[in-house]
Amino acid sequence: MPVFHTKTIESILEPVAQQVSRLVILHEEAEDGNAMPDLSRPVQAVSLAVTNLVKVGRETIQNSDDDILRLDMPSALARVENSSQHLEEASAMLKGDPFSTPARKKLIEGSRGILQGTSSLLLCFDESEVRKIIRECKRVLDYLAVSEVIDTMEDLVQFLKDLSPCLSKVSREVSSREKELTHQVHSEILVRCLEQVKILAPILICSMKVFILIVEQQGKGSDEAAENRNYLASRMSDEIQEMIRILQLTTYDEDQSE
Amino acid sequence: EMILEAANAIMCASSNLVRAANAAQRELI
Repeated sequence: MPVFHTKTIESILEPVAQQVSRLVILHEEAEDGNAMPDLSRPVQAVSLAVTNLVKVGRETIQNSDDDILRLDMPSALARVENSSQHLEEASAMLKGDPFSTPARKKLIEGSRGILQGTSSLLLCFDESEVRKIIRECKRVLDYLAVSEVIDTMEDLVQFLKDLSPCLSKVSREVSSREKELTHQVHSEILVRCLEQVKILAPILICSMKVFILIVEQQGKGSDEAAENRNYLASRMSDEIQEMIRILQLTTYDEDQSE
Repeated sequence: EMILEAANAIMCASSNLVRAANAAQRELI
């Protein structure tokens, strides 16, 4: 089972995660170990990259209107910054004593911290992106709730004008998200829900039209037409709700989802 | 996204660092 729930996060973190695990194992197996080479240059490169991430991260926080991101991201940035400091300290200690065990421990601690902090940061950013998609899904849910009160052709035209771009956006974003997921089952559920929504949308519009025509002509069967329309709207809402549920899952929740 | 690029740059730099540290240990095993 994949550890990282999106392909982007996996591609960024996975190679280093493996190397850090290897570092820990090698350190344990080697016990006192060989003399460490001078790590000041690679540590300096990490520090520079961390400075840049902190800058970009702070800009992201400032420009975001997502309260959760604004709350969560600073601690992830602090973690990365502290870990970078650990690496610099380890590097300085190793320069004085290439066999220093505390320095090696600090090196491992720093490497792990960079990995975990970056992982938290990416997760935080990813969750914020997911919330944007969910916001669009909820807009569709709001429109679907309005379908029950549409009783003129003019309102139906306006309803369609409002719903269509929103639905297209959801379709585009969920489709792109589905391709990003490493969890096959979650991805397949999103595809299935999206297909259902695409099938149901024109049928719902048709049922709304039938209802309006019956009411306008004062014909029989308006109750049945309303019932049919409501049923279709609720089927679509269920599919959107399921998409929201799956979008919020990460592989860490997979026990619950299955 | 810039944040993804920045995170990727850190991971590349960390990868070089950890590889250098691993290389020294591997000689001993």
